[in-house]
This record gives sequence, structure tokens and C-alpha cells, in this order.
Amino acid sequence: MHRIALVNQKGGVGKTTTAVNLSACLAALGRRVLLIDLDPQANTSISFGVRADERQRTSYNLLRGDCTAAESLVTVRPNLDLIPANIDLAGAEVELAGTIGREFALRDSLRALTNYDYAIIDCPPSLGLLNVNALSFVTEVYIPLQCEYFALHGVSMLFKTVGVVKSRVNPALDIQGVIPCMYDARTGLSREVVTEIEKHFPGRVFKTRIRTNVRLAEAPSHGKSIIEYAPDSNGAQDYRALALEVMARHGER
Amino acid sequence: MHRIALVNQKGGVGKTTTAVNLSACLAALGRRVLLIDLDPQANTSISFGVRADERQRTSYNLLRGDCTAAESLVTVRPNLDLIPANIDLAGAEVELAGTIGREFALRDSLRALTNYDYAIIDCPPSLGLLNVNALSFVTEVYIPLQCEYFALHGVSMLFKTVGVVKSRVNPALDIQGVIPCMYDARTGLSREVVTEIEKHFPGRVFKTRIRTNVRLAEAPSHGKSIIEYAPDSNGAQDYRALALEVMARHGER
Ligand SMILES: Nc1ncnc2c1ncn2[C@@H]1O[C@H](COP(=O)(O)OP(=O)(O)OP(=O)(O)O)[C@@H](O)[C@H]1O
Ligand SMILES: Nc1ncnc2c1ncn2[C@@H]1O[C@H](COP(=O)(O)OP(=O)(O)OP(=O)(O)O)[C@@H](O)[C@H]1O
Ligand SMILES: [Mg+2]
Ligand SMILES: [Mg+2]
Repeated sequence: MHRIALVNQKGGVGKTTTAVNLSACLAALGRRVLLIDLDPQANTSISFGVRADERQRTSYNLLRGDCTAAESLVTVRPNLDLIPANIDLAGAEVELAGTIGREFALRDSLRALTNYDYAIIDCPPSLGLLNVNALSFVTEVYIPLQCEYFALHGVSMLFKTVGVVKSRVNPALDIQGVIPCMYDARTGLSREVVTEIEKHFPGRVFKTRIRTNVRLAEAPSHGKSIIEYAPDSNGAQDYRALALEVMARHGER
Repeated sequence: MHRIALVNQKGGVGKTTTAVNLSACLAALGRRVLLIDLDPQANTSISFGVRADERQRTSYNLLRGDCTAAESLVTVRPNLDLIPANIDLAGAEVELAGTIGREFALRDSLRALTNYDYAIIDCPPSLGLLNVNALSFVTEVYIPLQCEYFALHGVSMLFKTVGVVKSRVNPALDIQGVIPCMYDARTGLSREVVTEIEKHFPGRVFKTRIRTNVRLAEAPSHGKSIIEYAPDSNGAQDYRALALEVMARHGER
């Protein structure tokens, strides 16, 4: 099972949009995908129409050991299971703070789930305990980067966190990919930013640029992925292309 | 002196772009503006070309009492003084955590600075001690909201924080304004989102919509405000209109 975390402590850069649509495209291409919402804002869950406010079997309950992974699953599409989040997760960082081995709450809770080709985690915009749990479970970090002037600011803090987790807790962890998001093809700014990103991450930046496309912003309000909502849009084309690129990197297809 | 904090714990919604350009427009219209960068990412400072990494007189030093407010000022434009930030500010939350009266570090450090019409604070995307310091100093909260589906998610957390500061620490504090940012005039989504926002904040949403305009994203890389970089652009028009609306609300002009 390939384990991927979508991480960037900056907000609004495309983590959720990528979690939802990359997962949907991989599932549509026949891969079995486990999508884990680890953000108290639960945007990934809401994007699939899963409002888990009253639910007692979410990623929060999983971290606390109140339920099993199998109990927390919601099948949202063929080949696509979701572990949803809700606002209770906001308390998890404080509640787990004093626990021994608190970085491994997620990893330990997911031991029994191996029946997938991909596990993909949508992370909150921070570098706290929820992110550390994701980083202690996965082997691959993909960084969605917004193609704008400040895109690379703060990336060194992310590197530092990944480095600490790798050296102390999870030697298999690596920053494997950078996804250029919100790419505005009409202007020079996005192109300059991507050139800069490629200098910092040689060989790791995905060839696929996710272009700005209002369909991607509209789809969540309909509870649909982009390939259902607007299958011919640029957004759908780009995420299908990204899914194929991700599979190729894993030697599939 | 009118004291305004630009607050929203979500990232990438337009706080910095508004801090920079609203301040620049107010200054150009003859108001004396004190702009305070309270974000360790220092995007507001960088947008004016002020890289304060080595500087020992920043908002961080101010909070710790290492320098006076007057010593921390940088005049970036006529009528516009900046108190810059740098990454050291990331440590402030932890360092001040144990201090008695830690919410008042900013307020107390700014007592001597009254020679301005407006003090405007750019806040980081969080609800921690830096934000609490801003909220303990100002009387007005403006919330920049990105005109997208998830705009109102999480706003209740912001309300809660403002409410706690108001009741325990700063009775004069109020959420006075909501600024619709990144408004995409070509699609229905932004219009629907603003209608929703106006239901939640009757009478407080600014009439000015800040439309998406790539010039606003380009200007920071040139160290310029939008009215210098692209004075005829939609971005410049919208921020000038917002500045006039802000002044009208304060009975000016
Ligand atoms: N390529 C795109 N084109 C148009 N809109 C986009 C695109 N990618 C994302 N968006 C929109 O931008 C906003 C932010 O994106 P998203 O929620 O994916 O970011 P995020 O990194 O998950 O944010 P957060 O840190 O708050 O969780 C959303 O409204 C989303 O619909
Ligand atoms: N109206 C607009 N049109 C086009 N781009 C915009 C607009 N407003 C902001 N941007 C761009 O969107 C990105 C995020 O905006 P900004 O930095 O102002 O948000 P923020 O709320 O300060 O983010 P953070 O929480 O990370 O500090 C920046 O690259 C900015 O240049
Ligand atoms: Mg998200
Ligand atoms: Mg900012």
C-alpha cells in the first residue's frame, strides 16, 4: 500500500482539492483508495457530502482508540473509502499531548487496513501533532504549492518537521513530490514560480500543473468530485493527468 | 486613532493583500497609517521590500520589550509607517506563554504611538497568542473572507475567540466588517457565497468586492502596492474603493 500525505502548513494552497480529486481519479482508474481526513475543518469529508458532526466513528475517534479503523470507514465511491473528520479533531492535539507514543496514534490504528493500493491523507494547515501523526504513518510526502509569490516561504519549516520525524520516528519518510496548484496559465507569474519551485525540488515536481478552474471551486458545494461535476473541464483533465503521473511513479500502468 | 485587526484563521484568504493595499490607499488619501506585521511569515513586510531577518527591532522585539515602538518603525511610504516582522515571531507564542498579562504585550508596547489616524494589523492564520495580542489592542475586527464554498466554515471559532477576548480582556472589541476577497465576477459561485455571508453578517459586509486580479498577486514580487504597480487595474480600483468605504464608516471625507 502506497502511503501519501498531502502536507503544507499554509492555508488555501490546494491540499483538500487535491485529496478529493486525486483520490477520485485514482479510484476511477481502478486503484483501491483509502482517503483519510485529518483536518478538524473536515473539508474533504464535506466535499463528498459526509457531514460527520454527530458521528462517533471519525478520524478523531480512531486517534483516541474509541473505534477500529474498519468501523470508521465510509464508502463514498467505488474503490474509494473515506475516514471522515469533524471539529472534535481540534481537541485531539491537546488531548494526546501527554500520551506516550502520541505520534503513532494514527499508524497503530491503521495496522489492520492493508486492503488498498493507496492511502492518502488530507492534512490541516499546521505543523502540529495531527501532521506529525500523518508523517509518522506515511512514506511519501506530497506538497501542494500555490503558484504565487509566497509559495516557497515557510517551506523550510516544513522540511525541518519532515526531517525531525524522519530521523527520530520514521526513517522511510521522504518528500517525494510537489504539486503546482492554482496555476494561472494566462500570466507569467505562475510560470516564474514553478521555475523557482523546480530549482528547489529538482526531479520531484510533478509535470502536471493544476490550472485555476472555477469548476474545482464549485464541485464541493455539489458534493461531487471534479470528474463527476465537470468531466470535460480543465480541472478534471489536470487531476486525471496527475493521477496517471502518480501511478507511473509507482510503476503502475 | 482607529485600530483595526485583519483576522481570519484560514490561510490564503487575503489578509496580507488587504493589509498592504488598504494601508497604501489610506496613506495615499492623506490618512496617517501605522501598519503592524504580526505574522512570522512576514508577508506584509516583504510586500514592501522590507526583509527584516537580521533586524533586531521588529514586532517580535516589541512584544518582548527589547525595543520601543518608535525604534521599530520603518517609514515605507509617505503617511505609512511599518512595524516589520520576521520568523523570530514564531517563537513568541511559546516564549510569552508563561508571562503574566501576556495578552497585553502589544497594547502596552504601543501606548506611546498615537500620532496616526489608523493602526492596521496583519495577523497570522491562527487563533493563538499573536492574534489574541492583536485582539486585545484593537477595537475593530475586519474579516477578509475568500469568496469560495468553505468561506464561512471555521468562522464560528473566530467568533468564539473574539467573544472571549471581548468579555475578559477588551470590552471595546467588535467585529465591524467583513471584506469579500478574491471575488470572481465571472461565475455564480462568488455571488452565492457573498449572499450567504451577508445573511450571517447583516450590515457589516463591505459593499466593495475585491475581485480576483493577477496584478494583486504580482505586485509583492516588485515590492510595490497595487496603486504603484498597476494603478488602473481592477485591484487598484477595488482597494481604493474599499479605503473610501472604510473612511466613510469612520465619518471621514
Ligand atoms: N485549481 C483551482 N482552481 C480554482 N479554485 C481552486 C483550485 N484549487 C483549489 N481551489 C479553491 O481554493 C480554495 C482553497 O483550496 P483547498 O481547500 O484545496 O486548499 P487547502 O490547502 O486544503 O486549504 P486549508 O489549508 O484551509 O485546508 C477552495 O475554495 C478551492 O475550491
Ligand atoms: N484579489 C486577488 N486577486 C488575485 N490574487 C490575490 C487576490 N488577493 C490575494 N491574492 C493572492 O492570493 C495569495 C494569498 O493572499 P494573501 O497572502 O493576502 O492571504 P493571507 O490571508 O494573508 O494568507 P496567510 O494566511 O498565509 O497569511 C497571495 O499570493 C496573493 O497575492
Ligand atoms: Mg484543506
Ligand atoms: Mg498573510
